[in-house]
Amino acid sequence: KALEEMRSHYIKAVGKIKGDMLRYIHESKERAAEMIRTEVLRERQETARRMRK
Amino acid sequence: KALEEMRSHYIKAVGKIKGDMLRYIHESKERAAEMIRTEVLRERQETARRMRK
Amino acid sequence: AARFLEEEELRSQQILEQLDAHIEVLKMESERTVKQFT
Repeated sequence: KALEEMRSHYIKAVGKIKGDMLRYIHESKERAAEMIRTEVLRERQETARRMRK
Repeated sequence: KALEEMRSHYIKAVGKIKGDMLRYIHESKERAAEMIRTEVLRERQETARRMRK
Repeated sequence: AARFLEEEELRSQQILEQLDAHIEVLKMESERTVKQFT
């Protein structure tokens, strides 16, 4: 009855919150991977420069 | 009554989710800062080595 | 670097398990409330 509806309403609401958190976590992992990729690239260029000298 | 109880269950769940997320985000900030610190240190040692040569 | 990403992967799995656990608790507690009042 009304209670069941309220229950499913609340459960849907936390499900949505979880979805938002999933997206946030995924984005922060992407950012971390991107940060490391640029870092490795810089290292390579640096080493290449040193080798040339 | 029943609705009040249902609502307090929901509030409790959301509070726990919020707590976990805050901890997770804080940890991410700590780890990123730590990574940058070690990075700067490595740079310094690298430069110092080059200066000596 | 690779270790950092591995740890990130692990941490994200842990946090998701925690979130699911809270949702399960909510489901059970609310189920109990519904039963109590019907």
